[in-house]
Amino acid sequence: IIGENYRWPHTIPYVLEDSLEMNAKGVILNAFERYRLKTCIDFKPWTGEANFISVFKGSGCWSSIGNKRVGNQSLSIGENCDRIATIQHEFLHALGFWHEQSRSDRDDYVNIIWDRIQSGKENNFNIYDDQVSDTLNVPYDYTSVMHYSKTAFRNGTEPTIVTRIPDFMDVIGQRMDFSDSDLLKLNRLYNCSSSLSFMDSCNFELENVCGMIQGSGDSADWQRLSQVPSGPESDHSNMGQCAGAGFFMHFNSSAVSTGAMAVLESRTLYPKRGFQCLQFYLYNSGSGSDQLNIYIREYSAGSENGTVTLVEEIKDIPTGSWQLYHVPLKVANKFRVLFGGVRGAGASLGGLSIDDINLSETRCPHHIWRIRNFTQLMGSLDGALYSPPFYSPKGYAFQISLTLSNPTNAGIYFHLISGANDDQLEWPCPWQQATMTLLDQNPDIRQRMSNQRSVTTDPLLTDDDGSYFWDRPSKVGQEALFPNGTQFRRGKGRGTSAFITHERLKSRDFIKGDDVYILLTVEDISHLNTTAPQPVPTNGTPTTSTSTAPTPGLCVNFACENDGVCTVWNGKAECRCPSGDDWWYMGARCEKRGSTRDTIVITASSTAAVFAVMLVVTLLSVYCTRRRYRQKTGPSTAEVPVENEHVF
Amino acid sequence: LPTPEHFVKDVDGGIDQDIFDINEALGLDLFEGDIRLDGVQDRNS
Repeated sequence: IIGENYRWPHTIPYVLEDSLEMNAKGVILNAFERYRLKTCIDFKPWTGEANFISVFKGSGCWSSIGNKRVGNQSLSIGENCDRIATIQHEFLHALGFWHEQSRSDRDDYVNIIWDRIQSGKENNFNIYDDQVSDTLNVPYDYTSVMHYSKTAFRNGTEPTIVTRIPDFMDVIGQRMDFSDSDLLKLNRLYNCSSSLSFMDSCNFELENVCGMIQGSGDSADWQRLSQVPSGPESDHSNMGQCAGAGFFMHFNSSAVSTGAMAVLESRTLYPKRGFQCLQFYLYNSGSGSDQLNIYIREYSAGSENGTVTLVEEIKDIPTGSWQLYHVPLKVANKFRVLFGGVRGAGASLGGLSIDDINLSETRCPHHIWRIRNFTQLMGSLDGALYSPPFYSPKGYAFQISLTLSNPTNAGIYFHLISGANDDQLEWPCPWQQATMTLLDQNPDIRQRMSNQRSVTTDPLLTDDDGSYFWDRPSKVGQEALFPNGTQFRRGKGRGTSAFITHERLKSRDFIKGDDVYILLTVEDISHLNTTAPQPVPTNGTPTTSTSTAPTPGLCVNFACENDGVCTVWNGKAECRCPSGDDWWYMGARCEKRGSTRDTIVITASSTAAVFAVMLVVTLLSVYCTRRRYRQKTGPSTAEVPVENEHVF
Repeated sequence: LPTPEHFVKDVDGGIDQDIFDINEALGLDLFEGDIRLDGVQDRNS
């Protein structure tokens, strides 16, 4: 939408209202992370700013277009709207974006079949001219997350939108992630030149190898190659599809003796958030005991050459294929990442290779489920494919099932299973959010359009038979067997049969080298269930909202008055007091109210008081002086001659 | 492994609903399916 008045500041204040479902709250925070990674838009809990977005569970999923400057601007994430791309879509509306097919040049790219549209709904296919809406010099985008799908507002079974290029018929309407053009437009509209959480991406296609340097003091070097006789035959970025391209870095362990090391150091990196996720693909064609060590060289005051710390030793690297790895880092100062290839014992005909490195200040997934030889599973699998068992950080054992038998869609479900910690855990399982991500294996994290769904365990959710859905699997689950014959019990799965269509699954880089990766994170989101009072908005309507940040223990006995919000800063509880355009609360507990009117009153009354005091002092001075003069001149008048006398 | 169909709960009910489908099923008549205009929720062009 054209008009600077519609723009938000780069950091948007938000409130997640109590009405939101727990799962929706977690997904909204995940959607914010996608904005932080790929755009310069950031979000912060509202602390009294004049305009903010209030996300609530209304009827349906909807938003306004742009910043309406109304103070509290509502955005509804209703039932069934708790999908990450739906939330990204609604926030793009709030940031000022219409639907893609309402562009002025729409008819050049799609045909609207008017007689297939429900009567009275034709107006949903409006076009905005270039006085209202700007395309920002970005071509029409069939892959936009803001595009309707072909079935929008149809009155029968035939599509209402027909793309002029037939290949795009099933592309329009994706609800996975921002497309490249969505990002280009958003970043142009908001003059973005960087993002909060992206740090580096490297596929080694350029000869400068992304500014990486060979380590000093090691016994070998990494080489930039496009193939190695003993493997890999090609890089991971292009999988050998581009002749003359496709490079990776290789440590030839066959050419060095046991214990020798080759170190590859990244360029210098500057963290903002203090936590990072390093991900890369690794190929082993050397000895089974070759290993890759990940180090950090951190520069701080007094350590000119940096302090090197070993973060992770990657051992038992499978041979013969590219494999994805994630390494969580926690660095607060300027640093480099070091890849140390170490020659192990045993015969080696090749070595270690790395490719498609991405470093971002995001959380790593807790687990990776790699599914090999995926294409032969598609369509042939009658039933479900179960992941290996995993444990959440809290100790809950779980499993993912993937269903591929439906001819159109693939389904995904989250199951709790019986585990070693069950006696120590709380049942029914409260507020664990499982996020399941089908990874788009594009070499650049910013261009990935991964498909994600989340499921949250509601401890009060009951099943048809009255039992608690997320109760202990040994109580409500069914007996099952691991491939090694170990018996366990699996709880009911919750998820979707429409996770992704087979057509989309075959698109982009979801399947690469015949491998599919499902990234899994199960985190405790109980803290999102706590209600914290929020400041009174500028329109004067009090709201009660959910604090999105965990309410730490320090705040338990630290009450803030007048709807102040308790936060922990430098290890101490503090009150963030509400304020408006011309009023504010202050004091350690927001107990005092101030306003610009008060200031004017204080200034005026101070001036009047000073004037009154000065007047009294002046009058008194005059009075006293006159009186003294009279006393002085009274009795001695007869003795002093009157001539040559000064008189005031 | 075969999975008994009744042993999973499909939150989408087997249908891949898009945003405008969800809103339409709720009887909403929002502008372009999911856009709220100034102060008016139930209005199309």
